[in-house]
Amino acid sequence: GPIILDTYRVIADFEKTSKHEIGLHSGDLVEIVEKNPNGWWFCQLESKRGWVPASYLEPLDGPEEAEDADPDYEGELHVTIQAYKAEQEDEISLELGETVEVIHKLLDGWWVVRKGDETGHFPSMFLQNAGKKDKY
Amino acid sequence: SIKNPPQNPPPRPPAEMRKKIG
Repeated sequence: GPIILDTYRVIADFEKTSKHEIGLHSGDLVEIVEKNPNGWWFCQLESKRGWVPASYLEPLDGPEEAEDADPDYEGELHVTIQAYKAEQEDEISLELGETVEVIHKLLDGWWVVRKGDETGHFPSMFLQNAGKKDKY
Repeated sequence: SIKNPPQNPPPRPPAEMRKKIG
């Protein structure tokens, strides 16, 4: 049978920065083809197809419904595979090769990670799973 | 076919939509 795609509403204007992305206007309705955990979703809007940031979309059915996984306060060990310098006050700066605990995997691709006493958002695409944390 | 997603982090949500930590 036909594949039914999820429809999402655009919540803010988005200007594309590469040819594989598509621009969006607030209020547009898009159909989602693929949800990549790095926060880029492949969608179609009328005859256009391309990647858009998941953070600019809300589900058409039940915008109040939380789609994100629950936080895991124990943390899941990950290693940074690329450095990132925080640009917002709720982000965390990390060098390449640092081990962190991922405590909340958000669909927008900006996961909440903990490093020592510091907690902040970090791009999931710069993280690699390092296996289950040893509790002992 | 679907091309690979962009290799740069997606933009953060608009300020008023950001989830608070905690």
